[in-house]
Amino acid sequence: GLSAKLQNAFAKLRGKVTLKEEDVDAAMREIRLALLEADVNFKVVREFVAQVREKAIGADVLKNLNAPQMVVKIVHEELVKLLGGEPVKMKFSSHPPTIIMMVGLQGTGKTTTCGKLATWLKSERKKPLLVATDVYRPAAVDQLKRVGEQANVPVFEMGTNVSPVEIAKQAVNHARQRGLDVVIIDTAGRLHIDEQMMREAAAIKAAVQPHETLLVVDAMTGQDAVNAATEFHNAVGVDGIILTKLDGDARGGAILSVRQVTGKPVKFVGIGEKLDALEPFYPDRMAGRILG
Amino acid sequence: VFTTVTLDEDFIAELEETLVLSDVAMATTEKLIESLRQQVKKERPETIEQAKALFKREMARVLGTEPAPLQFSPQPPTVWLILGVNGTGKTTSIGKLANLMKQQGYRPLLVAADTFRAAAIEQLQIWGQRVDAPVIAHRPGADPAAVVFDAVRAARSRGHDLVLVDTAGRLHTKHNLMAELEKVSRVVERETGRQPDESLLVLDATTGQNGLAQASAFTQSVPLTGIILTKLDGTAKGGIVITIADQLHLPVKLVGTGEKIGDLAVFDPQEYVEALME
Ligand SMILES: Nc1nc2c(ncn2[C@@H]2O[C@H](COP(=O)(O)OP(=O)(O)OP(=O)(O)O)[C@@H](O)[C@H]2O)c(=O)[nH]1
Ligand SMILES: Nc1nc2c(ncn2[C@@H]2O[C@H](COP(=O)(O)OP(=O)(O)OP(=O)(O)O)[C@@H](O)[C@H]2O)c(=O)[nH]1
Ligand SMILES: [Mg+2]
Ligand SMILES: [Mg+2]
Repeated sequence: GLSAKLQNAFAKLRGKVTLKEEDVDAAMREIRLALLEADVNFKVVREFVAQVREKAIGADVLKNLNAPQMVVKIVHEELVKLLGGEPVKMKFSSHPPTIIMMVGLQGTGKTTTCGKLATWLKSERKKPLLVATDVYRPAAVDQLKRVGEQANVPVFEMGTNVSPVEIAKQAVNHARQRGLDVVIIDTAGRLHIDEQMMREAAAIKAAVQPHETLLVVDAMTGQDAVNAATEFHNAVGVDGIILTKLDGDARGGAILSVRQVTGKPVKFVGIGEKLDALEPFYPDRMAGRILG
Repeated sequence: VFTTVTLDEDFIAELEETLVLSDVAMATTEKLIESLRQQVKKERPETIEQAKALFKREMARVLGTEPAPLQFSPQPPTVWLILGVNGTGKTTSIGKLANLMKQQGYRPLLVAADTFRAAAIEQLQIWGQRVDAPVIAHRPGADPAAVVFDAVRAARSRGHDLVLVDTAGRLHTKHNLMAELEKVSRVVERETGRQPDESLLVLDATTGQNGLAQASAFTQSVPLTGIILTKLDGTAKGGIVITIADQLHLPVKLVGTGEKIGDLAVFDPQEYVEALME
């Protein structure tokens, strides 16, 4: 991994009395390559490596026999800080129902994650309601209904000829009438540059005032993550992030850009296709994964 | 007269940034830039535009200049296997591809071999209705290989010259799922006497470096013949396909540019490079 690559870079530094800029460059280059390989945003990498360089020089570790391990430790610590430090708990409204809205690009795992969240909420003694507002994708409503059956959770839907805003509003009324305490609104995948669809998402939010708007991000997303995250946050407003498909081998560095532009915590991670494949987010583990 | 261009490190830095931000791997980027430096020494361009033209030529070495054609079988039915990780656009691409091929006079048969995911069969069936192409399906939970076996038989007996096989999304790290895919490919081979005429990896343009891992892993299970690059209507450039072309010599054959039936086109390497350099 990175430690081994740094061994080579640092081997040249060990005999020296004073270090020049170029000496440190080789080590910093290895860190830069490792982070880019992990899909960390190009600009984030530049700022990050500059910070690590300062810390490493400041801590006077570079000529140390254990320099590679010590620098990796600094990188790891800095990553954990950027990832949000402590795992975050889910908060519920004191005036039920708590309303959660899932948004994101096409195919990131929103519908499946709605089912996982509903399953988890049931295990926490909550009474969730799933809401099908994707009136566009073929069989999307069917998909959420199936997911609801598997999770043994009711699904509110009004077919595909009613506006998503109207479906969301009626779903919240339905939840209040039935004493269901968490409403999970699944929305259609949409491009952050599709103005009409971004307006629709903002309209759904305005209509039902979700307590949590969660951006669902695919762990294999590359440099484009920063663009989508910025637009979703500006147009809709994001309260938290769910990172999916972490059961693969994507390093997941895109999460750093998403964290940076939204400033919001990662609330859960998806680790599989089944409805029990949802875990809390551990910044320490994620840092290790990004470093490879 | 060409010193500005040969050693203009700003130009190089900008080029590097363009490529990396487009998800081209760093190793590929450095290789392309190094080739460019060699070309600049040889050709001595006098303007930035001329240097850019040299770079486009380097890209053409990797991506080719002509679209890579889709392969058909001399003996119908032609079978195309559509595969890839979860959520990349396989099912949607099959709907669009069936439409494209119908316009060219083919009679496609769609195969709902994703028997796992909720409403996957229904999703393909709706596309079948939209395109007016029949869909072979079993129940959810059925063996995908059995569905494909039926489909190839049905294609022969009903005179379909093209079979499009939709498979479940699967992460390449899951060995049992990759084995399932190999079994589907073997069934095609047994029934037609040859490997699928196309085994197309559907890759989402927003995918970063993992795209290379996906292509490398999938091709070891089912030899890939090409890529369908989807969601190019977004802001992502899918530059990992340049790395894949360079390292695995696997061409992009089709691109998805939206969610509607007509949003599929043949991949044009020259157009793609132009768009990348904008
Ligand atoms: N391996 C794995 N697959 C996942 C995970 N989450 C979702 N998926 C799969 O990803 C694919 C897409 O999931 P969906 O829930 O349909 O995604 P979506 O965001 O609702 O898609 P659109 O509504 O079309 O935007 C499906 O095959 C899911 O089974 C995960 O954590 N791990
Ligand atoms: N914007 C855009 N969206 C696309 C494109 N291709 C597919 N999609 C969308 O991506 C999402 C996933 O598409 P699917 O066809 O279900 O993907 P899949 O690979 O079959 O998914 P799984 O079977 O669950 O692995 C849907 O919302 C599609 O409408 C494209 O070219 N552009
Ligand atoms: Mg969905
Ligand atoms: Mg599918």
